[in-house]
Amino acid sequence: MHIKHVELSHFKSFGGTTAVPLLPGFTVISGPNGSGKSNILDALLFALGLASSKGMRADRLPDLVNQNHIGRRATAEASVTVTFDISDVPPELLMGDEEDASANGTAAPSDDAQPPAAAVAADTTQPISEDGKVVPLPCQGKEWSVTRRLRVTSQGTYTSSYAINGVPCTLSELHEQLQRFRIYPEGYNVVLQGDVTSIISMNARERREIIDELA
Amino acid sequence: MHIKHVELSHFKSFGGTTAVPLLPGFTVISGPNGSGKSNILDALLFALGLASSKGMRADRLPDLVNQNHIGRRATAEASVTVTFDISDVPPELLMGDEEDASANGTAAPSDDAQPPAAAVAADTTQPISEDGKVVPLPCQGKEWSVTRRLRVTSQGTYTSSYAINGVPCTLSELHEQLQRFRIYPEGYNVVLQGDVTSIISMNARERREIIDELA
Amino acid sequence: RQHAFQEAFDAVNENFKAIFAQLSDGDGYLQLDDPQSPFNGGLNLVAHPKGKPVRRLASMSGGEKSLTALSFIFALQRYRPSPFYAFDEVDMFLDGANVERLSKMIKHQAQQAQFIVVSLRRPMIEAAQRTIGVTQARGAYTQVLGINLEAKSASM
Amino acid sequence: RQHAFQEAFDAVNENFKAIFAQLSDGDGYLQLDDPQSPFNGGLNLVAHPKGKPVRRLASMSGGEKSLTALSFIFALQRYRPSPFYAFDEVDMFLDGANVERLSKMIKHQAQQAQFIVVSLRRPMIEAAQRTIGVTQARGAYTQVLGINLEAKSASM
Ligand SMILES: Nc1ncnc2c1ncn2[C@@H]1O[C@H](COP(=O)(O)OP(=O)(O)OP(=O)(O)O)[C@@H](O)[C@H]1O
Ligand SMILES: Nc1ncnc2c1ncn2[C@@H]1O[C@H](COP(=O)(O)OP(=O)(O)OP(=O)(O)O)[C@@H](O)[C@H]1O
Ligand SMILES: [Mg+2]
Ligand SMILES: [Mg+2]
Repeated sequence: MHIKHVELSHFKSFGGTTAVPLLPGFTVISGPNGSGKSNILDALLFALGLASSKGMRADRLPDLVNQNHIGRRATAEASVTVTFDISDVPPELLMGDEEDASANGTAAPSDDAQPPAAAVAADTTQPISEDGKVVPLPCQGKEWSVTRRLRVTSQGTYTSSYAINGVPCTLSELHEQLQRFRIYPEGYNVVLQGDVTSIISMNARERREIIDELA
Repeated sequence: MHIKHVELSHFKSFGGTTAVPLLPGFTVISGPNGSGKSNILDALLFALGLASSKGMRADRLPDLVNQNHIGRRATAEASVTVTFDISDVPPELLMGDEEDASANGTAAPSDDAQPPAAAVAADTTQPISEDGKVVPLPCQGKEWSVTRRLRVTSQGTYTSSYAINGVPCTLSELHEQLQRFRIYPEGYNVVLQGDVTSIISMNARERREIIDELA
Repeated sequence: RQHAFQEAFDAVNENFKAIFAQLSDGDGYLQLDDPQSPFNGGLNLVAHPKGKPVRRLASMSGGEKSLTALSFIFALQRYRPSPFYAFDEVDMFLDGANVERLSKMIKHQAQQAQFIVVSLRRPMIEAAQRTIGVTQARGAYTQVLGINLEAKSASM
Repeated sequence: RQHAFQEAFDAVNENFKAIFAQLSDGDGYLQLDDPQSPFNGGLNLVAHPKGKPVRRLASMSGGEKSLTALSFIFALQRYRPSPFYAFDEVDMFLDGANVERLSKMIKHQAQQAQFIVVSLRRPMIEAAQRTIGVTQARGAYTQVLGINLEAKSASM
C-alpha cells in the first residue's frame, strides 16, 4: 500500500489546486527554505486527521487556509485529498457495509461500528446501494482516498469535514480504518522538522508506552 | 578583546591536556559527528561559569570529567583555562585592588567589592604585593585568564573552584569582571546546538526582558 | 497483556541492536527499568556509538542522538510496518558520512514501505529514486516539479 | 528606567530592520505589546520573509525562523557588542543559498568581534578565515588540528 497522490487546494502556501503524485519506494522532497516542503507533510497530517492545529504549526485551523484565498470571499475553503493505492491490501482490512462484507464472503471480524461505505473491496465491480449508500465506481478496488475540507467564514468561524472515497465519515471512523492500515495518530511513521531527537529527550515511561501501543 | 586560547584538561572527550589556539575574526570549528566540537563550547561555558551542568549536557558536574580519567584514581580533576587578549581593553574596565587602580591614576568607578588582584592593568610592570597578593608577571597587561578546576572523589563528591590570572576568586567576582567585558550568563553571544530558534518559540515577555538586560 | 508487551519489546530490541550497529557503528540495546514488571517503569536506550563507553543519553552529540533516535524508529518499523513514512529533515544534525549511511538504510527499508523524505542534503537526494522539487517565487504560490532520477527525465 | 529601555529598544529595532532585510530579503521589525508602558507586555518579532504577508511566527518554515532569530541576535550585538560570539550549528536549517548569506554577514560582523562558529556546511567553512578540525579516533580522545585558510597552511 502506498500514497498515489496528494491534492492540495488553497492549503497553506498552495494557492489554486496542486497535485503531488507519489510513487512507491524512496522519494525525496527538496527545495529552498520557505518554499512549502513541510507544508506538504502538514497536508498529509491534515487530511488523515493525525495532528492538532499546533502539530501543523497553526494556532487555529483557519490559519491553514491560504491567506490570499481567505481575504477575498465570505466563505473560503481549503481541502486536501490523499489517495492510496491499495491493490496489495487484503480485502479483510477494508471496513465496508455488512452487506459488502458478506457479499464477498469475508465478514469483517470485529465490525461493531457501522461505518458508511468506507472502502471498496477488491472484487466489487458494481456499486452496492441497497440502503441508498452508493459506493462510487472510479475507485475500482485499487484506490482508497480521504478528503478533508475546512470552510472558514469571514467572521472567522469554521467547519471541518472528512470523507472516504467521497462519502462523508466521522474522524473516529477514519481513524478506525487507518488503524487497520497501520496508520496511527501517535505513530512514529511521521517525524516532523526538528522532532527527530525528541525520542531521546522524552522520559522513559513515555518511551515504553510507544511499545505498549504497538503490542 | 578576543579569546587567545582554550586549554582543556581531562574535560569531556578531551583526555590529557589540549590547547586550542584562537585568533580574532572568523573561525570555524568542523569535523565528524561526536568528535568534540560542541564540547569545546561547553568548555568555554564551564570555565567562565556561564551555564549550569544541564546547560553543558551533563546531569551533574562530575559527568564533565573525562570518563577514563575518573576511573583510575581516588581523586580525578578536570580543568579548563580560557585566556583572553586584552591589549585593546581600556584599563578602567579591569577590576583590580584599590592600590592597583590608584597607582594607575584611574580609580575604578564603582568598586565596592574588593576582588583579589583580579586583573593586571596595562601599564603595570611589577607585581603588586603590599597585602601579600601577588600579581603574576607573565600576563603583561596583554592577557587575562580564567581557570576552573573540578575535583571529583571516587565516592562521587566534588568541588569546583575558579581563579583569575592564577589567583582564586569567587564566581560572583568572576561574573562581575566578565560583565565589565560584556560577557553575561544570560547573554545571547553563545548559541548552543539546537537552540537558534528558541528566540522564536519563547514567549513575548521573555523576549522583552532580553532588551531590559541590555538597557 | 504483559506477554504481548514482552513479545513486542523483545522483537523491537533485536531490531534496534542490528540497526544501531549499522547506523552508529557501535553497540546499542533497549533496557527496561523494571524487567520483571515493565509497566512499573520506563524504557531506556543504551547507546555506545563507535564503541564509546556508555554515557547518559543527554550528553551524546547532536549527530549521535539523531542516529540513536532513528535506529529506534526503524526498529519499530521492522516490527510493525506502516505503509508510508514521512521524514522532515531528520538528517539536519548529521555529517556527510552519516547522511550517506542513513540514506542507504532508507533505500533498503524502502523496499517494503514508501518513504517520503524532506531533505536539503546532497547524499540523501542522490540516494532517492526520485526527487520532488518545491519552489515559491516571490509573491506567488508554491510550485511542485517532479524529477525522476531513475528514468532521468523531468515530468509534470 | 523606561527611558533606558526605550533607547535600547529603538536602537535594536533599527538594527533588526536592516539586518533582517539583508538576511531574509524582506521586511521585519520589532513590536511592543504595549508601546506606552513596555513593561506591561512583551516584545514581538514581525517578519515578512521575501515579502510574504505577515503570519504568526510559529508558522514560519525552519529556515525562515532561523534567519529571523539570527537577525535578532545580530541586532542585539550591534547595540551591545560582546568580545566573542560562539555559534553551534546555527545553520542547520538553512538551504545552501542562505548559509552563504549568513556566512557573509558573520564575515562582516567579525571585523568587530571574534566569531567561533561550529558548522558542517561548506559555504560557512569556506567563508571563515581559518578552520579548526576536530576528530576522535575510535577508542581515543578528541584531537584538534588547526588549518589557516588565509595562509593556506596547516599548523599545530
Ligand atoms: N495559510 C497560509 N497562506 C499562505 N502561506 C502560508 C500559510 N501558512 C504558511 N504559509 C507559508 O508557508 C511557508 C512555509 O512553508 P514550509 O514550512 O513548507 O517551508 P519549507 O519548504 O519546509 O522550508 P524550510 O526548508 O525552511 O523548512 C512560510 O513562508 C509561510 O509563510
Ligand atoms: N565525560 C566524558 N568523558 C568522555 N567522553 C565524553 C564525556 N562527555 C561527553 N563525552 C563524549 O563527547 C562526545 C560528544 O562530543 P560533542 O558533543 O562535542 O560532539 P560534536 O562534535 O559536537 O558532534 P555533532 O556534530 O554530532 O554535534 C560524545 O560521544 C560523548 O560520548
Ligand atoms: Mg521545513
Ligand atoms: Mg555538536
